Amino acid sequence: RHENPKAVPATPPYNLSEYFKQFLFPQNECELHNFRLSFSQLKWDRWIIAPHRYSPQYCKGDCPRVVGHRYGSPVHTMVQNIIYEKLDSSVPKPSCVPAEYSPLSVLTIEPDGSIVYKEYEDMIATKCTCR
Amino acid sequence: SPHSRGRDKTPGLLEAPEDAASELNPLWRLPKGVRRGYALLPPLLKVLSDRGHQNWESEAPRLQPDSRALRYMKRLYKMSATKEGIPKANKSHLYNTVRLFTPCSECKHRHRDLMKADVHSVDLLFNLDRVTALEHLLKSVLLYSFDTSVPTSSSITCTCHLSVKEHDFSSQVCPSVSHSIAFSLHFEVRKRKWVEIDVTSFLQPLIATNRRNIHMAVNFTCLMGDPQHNTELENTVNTATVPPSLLLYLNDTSEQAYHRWNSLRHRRKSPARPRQRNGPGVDPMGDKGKDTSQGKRASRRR
Repeated sequence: RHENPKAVPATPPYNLSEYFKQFLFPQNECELHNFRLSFSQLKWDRWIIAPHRYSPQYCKGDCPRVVGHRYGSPVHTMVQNIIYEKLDSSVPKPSCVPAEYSPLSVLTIEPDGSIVYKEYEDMIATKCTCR
Repeated sequence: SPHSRGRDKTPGLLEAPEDAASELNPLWRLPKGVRRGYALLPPLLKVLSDRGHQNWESEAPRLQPDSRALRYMKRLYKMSATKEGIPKANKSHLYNTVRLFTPCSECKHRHRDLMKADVHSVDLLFNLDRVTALEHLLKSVLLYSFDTSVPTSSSITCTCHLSVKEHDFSSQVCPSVSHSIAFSLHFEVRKRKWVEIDVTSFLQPLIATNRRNIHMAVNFTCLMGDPQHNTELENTVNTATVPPSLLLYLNDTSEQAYHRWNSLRHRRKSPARPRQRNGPGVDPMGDKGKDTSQGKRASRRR
């Protein structure tokens, strides 16, 4: 490395899987990102007894032009890309959005002092898609 | 959620808190009957609608529940959900909502002529306004907590005299009708000091007809010992220092609620098996309470 620094690759070789990954997957493509909050941040912990923390996650990234089965996107997604590129660029490109969710159980105190345990649908994003 | 937006053309199924609803345009408002009981949604909407200033913290103070009731519900939460707060997927329960109510008023009086060992009779009034029209009752339980002085693993025999008073304002002849029942139960007091008395058959008709004020008179007397083993029934046991709470196991059929059997059906590739009926006869605890032989027979039949 000292004789000819130019010949050395930019990333250190010891993290090979990460190194090769940049060639397999395009950068910044649509994927699920972790996000964790605690209800005390929102000052809701006075009436939300459980859970203390909640990980809703979120989807972020670019949608490739040709959306293959990898995203489970409907054919309409490709059609929307064609509209955007060939016909009317005011039509937005497909967006990276959640495709699947998992539920969340919440224990809360009601205004009248009663206590409710409820299972809410679609509270945690578990998978992303382009559409 | 995306799929609901497509279906009913409203921009989103968010509930407006009572005081903020009036400012929203009618499109955003849910029917009143549907709005109550979605404890999570009003503050979500408030945070979103109060852009820029944080006055959503100044919410009206809430009545604090009894600490024992809170402890009971925390235990129920741990049994029903994982550490991350996700409902446990072991199909053991059919309910997706459990509500615990403490009586809002109590009249203590003594019925001299009821039982000699009578120590405690209470008149209970439960206000069930928070139960919405889409929350269907699966099971209701009166929850008694023993005070700590009762030695664990002691044998106790209790007699319970329960009557539900139904105020029928439309009828002149007998405005107040009561259904009553007397029964006795015998059990060993374990580490957990709770007794659940199933009152489903009592409350089902009232809740199904949208009665939200439930008036009960309960006489619950316990004696140490077991009459069947001819032990002398000794001194009375001071069963509860607080009046019993009322626990409702409900199946919420609204879109916001998690429908367990729905997601199970998605996960299972094999043809769907006949859908389980959600009637009171179905144990809301799922198959956890059934003995294994019955479970085996069911699987064999299947």
